[in-house]
Amino acid sequence: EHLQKEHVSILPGGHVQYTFPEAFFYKPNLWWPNGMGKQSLYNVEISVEVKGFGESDSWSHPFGFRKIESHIDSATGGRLFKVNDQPIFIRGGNWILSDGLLRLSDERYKTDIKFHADMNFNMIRCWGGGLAERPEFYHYCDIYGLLVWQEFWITGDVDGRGDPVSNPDGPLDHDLFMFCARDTVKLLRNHPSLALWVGGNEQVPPDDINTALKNDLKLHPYFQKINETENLTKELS
Amino acid sequence: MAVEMGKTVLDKGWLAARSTEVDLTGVQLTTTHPPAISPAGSPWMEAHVPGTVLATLLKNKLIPDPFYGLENESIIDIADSGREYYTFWFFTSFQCKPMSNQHVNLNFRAINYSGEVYLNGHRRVLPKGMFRRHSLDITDILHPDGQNLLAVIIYPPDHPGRIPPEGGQGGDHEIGKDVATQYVEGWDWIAPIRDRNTGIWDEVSVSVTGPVKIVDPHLVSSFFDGCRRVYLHATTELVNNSASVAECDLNIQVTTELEGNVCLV
Repeated sequence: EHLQKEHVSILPGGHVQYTFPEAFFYKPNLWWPNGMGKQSLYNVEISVEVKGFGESDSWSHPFGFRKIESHIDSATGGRLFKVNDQPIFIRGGNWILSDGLLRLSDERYKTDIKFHADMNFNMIRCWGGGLAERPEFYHYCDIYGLLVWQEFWITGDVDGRGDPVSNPDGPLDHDLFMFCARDTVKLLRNHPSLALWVGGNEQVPPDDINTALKNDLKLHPYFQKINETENLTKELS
Repeated sequence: MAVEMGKTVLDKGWLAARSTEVDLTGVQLTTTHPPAISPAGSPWMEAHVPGTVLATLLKNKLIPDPFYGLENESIIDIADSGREYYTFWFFTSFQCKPMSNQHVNLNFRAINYSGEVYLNGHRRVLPKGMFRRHSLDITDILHPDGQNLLAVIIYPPDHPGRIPPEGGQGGDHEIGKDVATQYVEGWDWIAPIRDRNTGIWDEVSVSVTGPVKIVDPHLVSSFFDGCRRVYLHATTELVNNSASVAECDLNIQVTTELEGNVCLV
């Protein structure tokens, strides 16, 4: 049941979005953060064959089955996380980037991130004044079980604070900011280590950006419905 | 015989030169006058791609290592040098000769901050933004003999800012006007980065596909019964670059490695 073939026709110059029928897994090996279990990864491969040509393109990605939930605790004001329905005590480190000259090699990422895992951390927070980290960074967080808290590029440089006072309304080009945000989400969204997107460093982005980010990153209505069904099932049981 | 499908990373053989020291145009660099490191006095040097302009200058021992002692103080800041000083050309060549029904894209996973690409004399623009991918369809501008010349000029952020004498959190905050990393004007934990991280700072690649290309698949899982029942939801974009209807068989396969090279489908 984990091998599917579907037929699609695409018009000349056409651009389509296609959703496969959902694939069912019974008791798959789950992906767990460092210290809670194995970081089980499956390989998902998508390929397209075109009649009269043969294989036209292929794509593959390591994928981990994990469910991450978080909410702000009203008693402490802290954010509480659950992974695969289990509460997790977060032991995190702050991260800007691996090298100020952006010599970001695979080896360097592997070493840096393994070091965090060896320190018994289970989360890395990518600060909003640094980078949206690269796929290689996320790959090793997938491998070593580091959850990632990824912030967008909003800091005290763009909220009217500081001396001299910074621009109070974020970056000048809000459309460009959102373009970059959307593209970054598409680049990173399949990594199981990706736990949380945050608007910026210790603050809320300008209203229009914040609204757009929240709207773009909210749960798709289909999954909202699934969540409601699941909650209903829980109540019934 | 078609060229091999898939992605080839361009991370070797890059040259770089300060734009103010290059008299040639992008068209000339990628047609009649490809650059070389020699003779002595040539402005061209081996480049660190991916990496920043400072990484290239350090690789060539033209600046001291800014992360040792107070060496950063001896590197001129972009506020004093002007943006032109850290505007650099990058150059490389690559082999690619697709068949008529294949399509080729040149991909930049990130540059900082904007630029122009010249491939075999043809110009393309890389718009502003440090955190965006650029993918250019270069199928029609590849050289018939398969040997392709690529030059890229990269411009620094539009608002590199100035570092106040007392330093401080985020300098004068001008960098925040751009969509770029903001620590580069200095923070409480780091000295200012003199080129503001200008450069081709992430992977460059060439990808070859057939008529239909897979774009940005999205994988999501949903969980039931205490994570015992799990569903994988996969969505992908598909682009037909050909001039005829593409009849496609779309496959998805999920495997897990049991032991060694034994996989369960």
